[in-house]
Amino acid sequence: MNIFRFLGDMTHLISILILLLKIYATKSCSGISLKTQELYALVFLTRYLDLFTDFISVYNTVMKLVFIASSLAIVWCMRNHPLVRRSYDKQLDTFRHYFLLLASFLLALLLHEKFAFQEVLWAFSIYLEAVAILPQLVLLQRSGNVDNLTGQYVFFLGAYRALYIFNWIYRYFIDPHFTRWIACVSGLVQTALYADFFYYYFISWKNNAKLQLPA
Amino acid sequence: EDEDEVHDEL
Repeated sequence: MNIFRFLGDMTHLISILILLLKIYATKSCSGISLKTQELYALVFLTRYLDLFTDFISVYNTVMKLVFIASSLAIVWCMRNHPLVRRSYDKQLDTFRHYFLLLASFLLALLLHEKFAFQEVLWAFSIYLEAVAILPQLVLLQRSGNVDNLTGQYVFFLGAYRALYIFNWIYRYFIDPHFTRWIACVSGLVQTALYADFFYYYFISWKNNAKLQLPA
Repeated sequence: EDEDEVHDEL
């Protein structure tokens, strides 16, 4: 474990706590893409298949359980909670996320560390996570003004993988045999997808103005 | 033969 990865995991956890706070405190999920949340739940379920077979550390196991439980709870809430589901921007959340599923799965069949069930699904989860934010970014552009908590949620979500890039650089310097090309290249793509969001987030922070994404 | 690489990252 290194400071970059620990900060990355904490940033990821903070983003999830912000989303849970928004849904719990406002009983609303306006501006949140259910499709992105469903993709994240799938990312965690397919990535943490080794939850019961490979014990790495208490920290690792606890964090995996937290990520799986929180992502499923958010999807369940957005689908079934009477107040929350009513605030879901169904008509704006129209990104065809099934294409992201198919593309990630096909790529995982081609590019993986080992052609084994768990490894192909692990690679699938890495590719899927890289593009899972797309429905959310499209929804933000369509919904115009972004409420504060939603903006913070997306910011921390983007920042976590950027910190992981520093973690991979650090691990590579420590041990040149450390090569995680699949995770690293996907992490770069994932972070790049946030580039314009980060730009408008920075502008709104600098001008102390409301976060506005151009349509 | 490199041992099965365990994914130690989240």
